[in-house]
Amino acid sequence: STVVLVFEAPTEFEFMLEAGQKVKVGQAIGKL
Amino acid sequence: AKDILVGTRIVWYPIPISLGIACLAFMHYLHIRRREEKDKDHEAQVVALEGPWHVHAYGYLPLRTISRMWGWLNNLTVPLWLREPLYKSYATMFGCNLEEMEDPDLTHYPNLAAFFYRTLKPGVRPLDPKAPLVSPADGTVLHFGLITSQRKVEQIKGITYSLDALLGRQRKPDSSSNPTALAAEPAEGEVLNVARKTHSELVVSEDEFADINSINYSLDKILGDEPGQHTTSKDGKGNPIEHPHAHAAHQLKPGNALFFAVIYLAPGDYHRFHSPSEWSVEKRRHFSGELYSVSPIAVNLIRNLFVLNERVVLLGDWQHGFFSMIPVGATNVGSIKIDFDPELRTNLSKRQLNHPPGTYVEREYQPPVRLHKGDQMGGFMLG
Repeated sequence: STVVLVFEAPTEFEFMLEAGQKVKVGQAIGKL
Repeated sequence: AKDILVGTRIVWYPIPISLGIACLAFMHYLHIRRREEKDKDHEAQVVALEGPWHVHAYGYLPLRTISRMWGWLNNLTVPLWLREPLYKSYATMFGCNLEEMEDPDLTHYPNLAAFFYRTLKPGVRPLDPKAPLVSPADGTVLHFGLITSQRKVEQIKGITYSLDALLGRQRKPDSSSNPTALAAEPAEGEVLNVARKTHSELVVSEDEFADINSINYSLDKILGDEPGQHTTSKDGKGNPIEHPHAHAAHQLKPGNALFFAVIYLAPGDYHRFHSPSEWSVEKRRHFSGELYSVSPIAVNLIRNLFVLNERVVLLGDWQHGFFSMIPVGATNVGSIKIDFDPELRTNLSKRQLNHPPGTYVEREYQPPVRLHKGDQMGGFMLG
């Protein structure tokens, strides 16, 4: 199963992720 | 007979006006039906399975049936004596962290489906208080990035799929299609529309887009919420719904862009998903489709995977504008549950499913469902 997020954000939005990284519920995935 | 043929006088009478109108209406109805059938066929081609020969061979498997059988099997009650060894074996095989479970007594889970959908102890998933966006689920990040000005979402490096095909577009239903849709899924309560846009209709000319650095293209185009279409939506009592965000409010704000992130939940992961931010869900689109595996291997092999699979598209707004969350089903976890939408039924058999693959049934939430960061939204269940 997969969850896809599609969202609008200011262009300064930065992901705090790497492909293949494990994430947990509540963990930050981006910052402004 | 010869006398009748030769001697009978032909008398012409004018057709009653009402009969003429009825005839024209019937011909128009046939014309619309033919056009819709053509659209459906075209759409089916657009979302067709693509990939090497073994992908096509895989596509011939009755995955939806397998998925439902898997669900049935996993809902059988497991004998008490077998529960602990069975679940422990599963946990070892797929790397489940049993210490995080709210109820650590494995004998309390009557079957594997219940164990799979287990809840976690309060506090084991702290929310980042500063982050505007947090992970909605436990899993592995497959891909993330910026959506291009051509509205393409990258599945893997160099392979993209259409954002429109993922989220769906709404079109003005006509008199012949809407009653069918309404009858198609009565359990859904408020069936609004079935998308039948063809690929050519999805293409929006380039001049509708600004430079990606100052994106201001119309999300109305992406969502298809063009003026006039919103009046077709109905609430549970059949009353028309006005959508405050269906028009100008869906313009991307100056200086904003569209982003995406894809999180894969492995079989051992906690399989409930939570709200990634403060947002309100305005509508849900249930796309029928296949139930291919969404493992990283399948993602690399099957083009348009997220557009082919059955999914639930939740659309709404957050503080920066448009927001959407899309749980995508897979063979082993074809059942998607949305806590605030108990009428939603996924992974139905072909007999029960009344809208063709690639199309969707939409429901409006009136009023919109307001969610806080970390709120449980639903989950994936076995089969």
